[in-house]
Amino acid sequence: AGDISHLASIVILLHKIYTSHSCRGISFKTQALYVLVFLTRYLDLFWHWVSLYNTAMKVFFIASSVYVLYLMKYKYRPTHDPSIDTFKVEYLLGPCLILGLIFNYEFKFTEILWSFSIWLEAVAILPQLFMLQRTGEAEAITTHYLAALGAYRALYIPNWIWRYFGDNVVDPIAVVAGLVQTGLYLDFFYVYFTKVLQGQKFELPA
Amino acid sequence: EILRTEKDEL
Repeated sequence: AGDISHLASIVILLHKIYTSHSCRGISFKTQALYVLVFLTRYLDLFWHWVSLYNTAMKVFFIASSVYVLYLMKYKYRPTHDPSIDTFKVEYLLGPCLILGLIFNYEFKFTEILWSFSIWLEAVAILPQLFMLQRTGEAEAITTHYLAALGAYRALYIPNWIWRYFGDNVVDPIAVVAGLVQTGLYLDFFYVYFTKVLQGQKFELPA
Repeated sequence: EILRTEKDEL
């Protein structure tokens, strides 16, 4: 369900860009961070086979994130306003690299990159949420995208509990980062459920 | 084995 929600979020995002011929309201910085997240995490495509499902999803996430970046940077460039997308990504990249160096399952390059990608994914939404807060409002379709994206990691949580009791395995890095990631959406979810799903416009209180 | 180091999730 988490993976399908993640997949759905990307489909909704592409649908929003296509139908409105615009990437207004979407943070380029957040989208660029996702490209970095997928590239650093899915390097193991080249040597670690899990399943056709796993491989297909990895390829889709890399390809679609690069494609969204292309749409924003070239095809719909005039519709993107960098003056409101001002979050400093350096504040995220540095700490995530440090977290990757401290918390990893083996002190080697690919494992550090994997851990870095987990931490970076947890906070990659911040430029987008920062932008949302600056503008104070969003199109309904953009909020559906964010809701699906936020629900994705939240839906992994029951799976981790299941695997703890069922398979007796736990991945503390993924669990802690996943809880942080979900936590960052709580404010958004509150407004989404109390306004957008009640048919009102997404507007933040002044 | 309690620590999952096998990368089988996305």
